[in-house]
Amino acid sequence: MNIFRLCGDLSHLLAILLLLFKIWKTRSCAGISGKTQLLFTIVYTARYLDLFTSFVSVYNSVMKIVFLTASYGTLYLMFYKFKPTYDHNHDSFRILYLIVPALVLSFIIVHVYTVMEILWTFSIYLEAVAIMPQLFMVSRTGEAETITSHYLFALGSYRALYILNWIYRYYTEDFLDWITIMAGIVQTILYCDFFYLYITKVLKGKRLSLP
Amino acid sequence: TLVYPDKDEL
Repeated sequence: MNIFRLCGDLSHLLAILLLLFKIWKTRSCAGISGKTQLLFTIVYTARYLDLFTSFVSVYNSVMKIVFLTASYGTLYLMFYKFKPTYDHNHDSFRILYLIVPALVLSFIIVHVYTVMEILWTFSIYLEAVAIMPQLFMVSRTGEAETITSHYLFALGSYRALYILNWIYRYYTEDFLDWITIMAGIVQTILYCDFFYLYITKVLKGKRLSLP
Repeated sequence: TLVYPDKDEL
């Protein structure tokens, strides 16, 4: 554990809680992509199956359980409790275009050929692109509520902080895992446009709207 | 060095 990793995890946690808070407080999931939320739930489910097979630390297990619970909770709020507020017309990204390539790639580039390892690798690849339906939705509607922008910023920062963590771990522990590093870089690059808009608009008190 | 199966990251 290092400071970049801890900040990354806290940023990730903040993002997930912010989203739940936004939906609960406004009693609405307008502007949130259900497809991105579904993809994240698939990601956590595929990755955290190791809760049953290996124990790393209390911190690690608690975070995994929180991420899993929160993501299923978000799906419940979006597709059941506040379903009428879900803006599915604008959530039209085809997620099979993300799931299938991620699955194929996880059979091609993987450390070890075991079911758990392939599922873990699949989750890493899928996570890298899981935000695309949400970004597509923002680009289609041309705007995002401020709290949604904060959510996206925290979610994007998390993997960017992990990149710093991997650099740090490479120098201090000789830790190097190219699968997570390359996927993490792709994931962070996808947010770059959004980061720019967030810094130039949202932080100056303006609403995020596209030209 | 590769650290499989030590997956301590989230």
